[in-house]
Amino acid sequence: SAQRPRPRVLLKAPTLAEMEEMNTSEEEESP
Amino acid sequence: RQVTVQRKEKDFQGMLEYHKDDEALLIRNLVTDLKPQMLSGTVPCLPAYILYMCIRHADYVNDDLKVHSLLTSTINGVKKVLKKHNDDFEMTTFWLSNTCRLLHCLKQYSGDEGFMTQNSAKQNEHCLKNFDLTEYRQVLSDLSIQIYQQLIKIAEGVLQPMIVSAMLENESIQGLSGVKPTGYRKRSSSMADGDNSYCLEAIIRQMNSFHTVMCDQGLDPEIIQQVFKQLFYMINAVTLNNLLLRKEVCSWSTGMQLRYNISQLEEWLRGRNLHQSGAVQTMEPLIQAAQLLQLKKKTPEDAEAICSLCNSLSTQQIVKILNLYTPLNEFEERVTVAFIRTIQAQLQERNDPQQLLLDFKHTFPVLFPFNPSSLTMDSIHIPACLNLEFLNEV
Repeated sequence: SAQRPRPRVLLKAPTLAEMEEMNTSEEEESP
Repeated sequence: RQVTVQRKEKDFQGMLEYHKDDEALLIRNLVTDLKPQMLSGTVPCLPAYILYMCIRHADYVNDDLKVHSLLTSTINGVKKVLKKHNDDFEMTTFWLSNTCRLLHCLKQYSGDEGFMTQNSAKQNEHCLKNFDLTEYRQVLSDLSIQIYQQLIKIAEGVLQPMIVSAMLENESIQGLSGVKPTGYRKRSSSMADGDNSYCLEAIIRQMNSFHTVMCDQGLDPEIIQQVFKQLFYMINAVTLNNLLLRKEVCSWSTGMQLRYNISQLEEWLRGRNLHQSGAVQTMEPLIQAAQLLQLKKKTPEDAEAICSLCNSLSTQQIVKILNLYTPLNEFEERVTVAFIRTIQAQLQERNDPQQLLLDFKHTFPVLFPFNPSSLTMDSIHIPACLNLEFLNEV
């Protein structure tokens, strides 16, 4: 009998703006 | 750590494995340092397929942190490259095309049946097993909108300086120069810094160039259509605004030249199979303005014909063109005040917008319709020039 596929886990993503903020702060932290 | 590439092609399941420490190198070689020319002759949107195959392996081994990290680095890498090349039409097209393709892949292989209707059995085997990337699809969609806006800005910046001289000032119809109203002077040729005039052919050459780049980079046809609809709207708005402000171009002969130029642009759209894009419809106000310059403007019947024809021009715009209309010679009469009053009376029930000029910066909302690919992941070859030997085919 065909097995029902396991439900996939939703990966939470930051918004594009949040991603940019994180990226900017990382760049500022690095020398 | 062993970095030998394993090539077991018959067993290749369309996944690419890499060590976490190589993620930065992957993004550098595949995104930030990549030149679109390096990929000429390969399948369009190769970086998007490679990235999907990497995501798929991270999904396959149930490594959510690796998926998060790769998608975040990819998105930041694309943003960085776009910032660096913010006036490069080809580079911007390349990343719009790839970002949309990655978005299409995340839908096509999501496991959501609504996106799987055109998949082959083999493609269905290449769906994600563990993770739902719906939220990342939203981020990629937002990024695609940003890239599209950058692309339009670049194209508009190239075309805008050509529009007035090509559409209103250049005379390509033989013999028309003899029937210009007195006092007509080309503005662009009177500029101190040399001859800035362009002919319509220059606009068409430039649009050919844009179109070729977008097709070569595998940009979705629906997006190409939207780019040209937007560019044609700007040509319409800039030309009409100039016409509404310059007495010497409001003449029968400019109307004739303008109608000819618009027909050349329509012909170009047909030749490039873009006539269904809605681009011609955005030119309707300008088409009507050209006709208005050529119509008779004397009797009540003429007034009625103008009112029924010019339904894409506002009352204010029609009246302004009639007021500015300049007779060609002493045999042609000016438009009378009585005629303009008749027009105003006939149009008073219209609920027209109050502003005279068009907003030439207006942008139509962009849509990215789902466009699944018939390619299967296991058929994709990674060229050596990408320096991605550290990716293992699984």
